[in-house]
Amino acid sequence: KEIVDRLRYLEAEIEDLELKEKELDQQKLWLQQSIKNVKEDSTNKSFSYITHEDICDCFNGDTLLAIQAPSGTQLEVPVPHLGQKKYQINLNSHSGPIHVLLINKE
Amino acid sequence: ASLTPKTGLLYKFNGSPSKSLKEINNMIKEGGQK
Amino acid sequence: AQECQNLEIEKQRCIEQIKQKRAQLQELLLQQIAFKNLVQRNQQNEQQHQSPPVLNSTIQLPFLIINTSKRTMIDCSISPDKFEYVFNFDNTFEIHDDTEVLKRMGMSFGLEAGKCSAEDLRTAKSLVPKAFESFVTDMSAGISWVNKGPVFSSTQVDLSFDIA
Repeated sequence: KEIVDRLRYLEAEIEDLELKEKELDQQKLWLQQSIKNVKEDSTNKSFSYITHEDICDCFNGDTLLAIQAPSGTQLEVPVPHLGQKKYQINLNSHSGPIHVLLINKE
Repeated sequence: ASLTPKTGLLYKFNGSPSKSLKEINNMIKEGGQK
Repeated sequence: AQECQNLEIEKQRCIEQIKQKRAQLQELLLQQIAFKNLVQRNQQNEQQHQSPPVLNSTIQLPFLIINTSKRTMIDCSISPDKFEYVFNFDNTFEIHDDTEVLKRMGMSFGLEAGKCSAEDLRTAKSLVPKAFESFVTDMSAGISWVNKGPVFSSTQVDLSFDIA
């Protein structure tokens, strides 16, 4: 009887958790739509930039490359080979040119 | 040549989460440490 | 008893899924706060200076940033149509998206680290719909959503807030 009771209790718990998960999925969709609305608003778009100073202050002293690419552009990074100081990034776009900007405080 | 998960990591603009970039950074960092 | 065990496993799986989804929700909220804060800052700056920033001194969102030591040698090959790039580095690098950069700039008021002043908290709450305000307060106190999720129903959320 104990096991049967435990079984019923677990089933009810799982049902409750599944409902919570569905609720979270709905909220995530909502928030994603909300972010899309905000980012696509034309007024917001014209003010959605950062300055070179902003970025240099975040990465003090480093060489920086900014990449702007169309949606769907693939960025691939091969696993580095052991013993070799070689690292690679491949960028591949199918729908438009990729823009790369070298930002260097000096 | 096409990469597989064993040979490299992939990120898609406007398609992959930030987590993918963190995984790439960890992979590069580990490679550097080795 | 076997079925009990299977259900226990299923329950744990559900709990882990919920934790992951709450963390994703938290991340989305931080993204929205950071973006709106950036837009506000830039609007205020342009009003103060009564002009937009100097041409070519800004980077439009969205973008990725690759950072590496200034001693790194970078070899770059570009296809004529600029659809393909190959970068070779002789040192390690990191890649960050614009949301990460905005966080580093402080555009999310330190909420992700649970360090947010009272004044910044007021501003952050004004950037999200009312339904999420209590969660911004939780974040500012370092309370992660992972173990304590939203309790409101989705029907309470008002999308028209975004356009305003």
